[in-house]
Amino acid sequence: GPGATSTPTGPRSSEQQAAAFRESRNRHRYLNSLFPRENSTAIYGINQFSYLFPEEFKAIYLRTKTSRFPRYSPEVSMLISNMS
Amino acid sequence: LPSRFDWRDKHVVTQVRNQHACGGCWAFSVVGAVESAYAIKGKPLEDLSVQQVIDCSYNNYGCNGGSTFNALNWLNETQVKLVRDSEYPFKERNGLCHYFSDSHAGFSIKGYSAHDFSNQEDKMAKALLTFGPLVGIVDAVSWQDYLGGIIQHHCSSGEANHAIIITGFDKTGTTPYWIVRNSWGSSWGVDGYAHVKMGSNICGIADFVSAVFV
Repeated sequence: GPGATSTPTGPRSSEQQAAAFRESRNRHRYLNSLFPRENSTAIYGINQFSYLFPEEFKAIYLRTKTSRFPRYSPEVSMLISNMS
Repeated sequence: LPSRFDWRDKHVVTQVRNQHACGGCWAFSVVGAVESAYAIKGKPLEDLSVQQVIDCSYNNYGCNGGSTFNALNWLNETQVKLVRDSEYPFKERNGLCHYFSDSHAGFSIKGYSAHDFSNQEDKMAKALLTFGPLVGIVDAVSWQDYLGGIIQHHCSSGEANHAIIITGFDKTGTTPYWIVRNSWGSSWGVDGYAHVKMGSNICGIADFVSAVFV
């Protein structure tokens, strides 16, 4: 469709996967290093997506389109309550 | 508002599903909200067909992407009845739309709302309690590496690109957070869920929020 980006198709070489994995590991170290002592903050690490480059991950999994939603307001709240 | 609330505790949220390499998270989130809306109304909780939405929803692109707003609009305008997942199972790719007769059992919606709750996450929590799990769209670029904990950094509200379902919130700790169901399988994140800090529109979680009425 319009706006569709290229989706990685076909087998990926082991070199490519290894390179993506190395990049992921570096990213994890960076993300986890910034707020190490903040309790309960998110932890980043190896998972099923670690073998993908960010642009590949986005091309496959992050494909939701958005349009502007109207602001929520008390009047809307009343309207919705009546409707529901 | 309670300090903690999760529709899963009411047994009205279906199990986490896996979209695999199909960009159909928009369909998973809308179908998940419809499943919960009917369960809240007292119907049995069951998986409904995501593939039906991927194949049949106009103004969307199936596994190549889509919009939760267009999917809700399609459900509402056509009054199509979602059939059970077992009758129209997920295939991880686009397919031709299967049509069912009017007499076929299914679940339609009566309406929906779609609003920007940014800077009003307290009202968003109230809407969650009132209407059931909410469909949301977030910027999930950093979720590629997420393992657990509360997402409060590295997640801007710039470019929303991934649809999820918000099933609850937890304010009992020092950092209140939304409880967010994803569609990347139950091994991802916290049993398939993510925890996103409340109050700062982290990941843009309050920008594109929809509720389903049945």
